[in-house]
Order: sequence, then C-alpha cells, then structure tokens
Amino acid sequence: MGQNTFVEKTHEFFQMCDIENKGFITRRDMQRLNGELPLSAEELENVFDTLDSDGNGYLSLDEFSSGFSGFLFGRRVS
Amino acid sequence: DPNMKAGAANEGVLANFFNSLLSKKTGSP
Repeated sequence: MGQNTFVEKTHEFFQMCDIENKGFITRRDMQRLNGELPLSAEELENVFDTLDSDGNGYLSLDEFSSGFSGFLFGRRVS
Repeated sequence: DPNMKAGAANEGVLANFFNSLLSKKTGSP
C-alpha cells in the first residue's frame, strides 16, 4: 500500500467512524460501529482507549492514523 | 508500565478492528 492509498484509507475509515464529520471520534461514535463491525462493545471500547493515546476522550485524525499505520506496519508511529 | 502492557494486549483488538473496516470497505455490497 502506497502513502497516498494509506492517507485515503485513513480518511475513509475515519469518516466511517465520524459520521457527523466533526473532525474527531468520540466513544459514542465508536459504539455506533457495534452493529456494523463484528466487535463487541467492550472490544470497541478497547480500540478507542488504545487509539486515544493522549487520553482526552477524543480521537483525532492523527491518533487514528497513528493506530492504523501501527496496524499496517507493525509498529506505532508517533 | 501498566498502560504499555494494556496497549500490547489491545494490539489484537486493534488489528481486528482495522481488518473489519478493511473487509467492510472491500467486501461485496
């Protein structure tokens, strides 16, 4: 996957979570995916906590992108 | 560091999450 594809996918996935286009993802947004993804509410909560690296309760695109690149490339990019 | 340990334990969940997003996006409509 090239850098452009990575950026595109990151935006795509971010918007799938941020359906109101707020520019950040909340716990509530994440819980909305409960019916759409094969993950339990608890797992989604874990995902949120793992991605929310500064623990402020909001996922920025940067935090989301960092988690996604960590998944793709096997390590976190800070 | 308990946070780092939790982070490592959550890597699998994170992979599951992104895999689900990927398959949702690329799966048949």
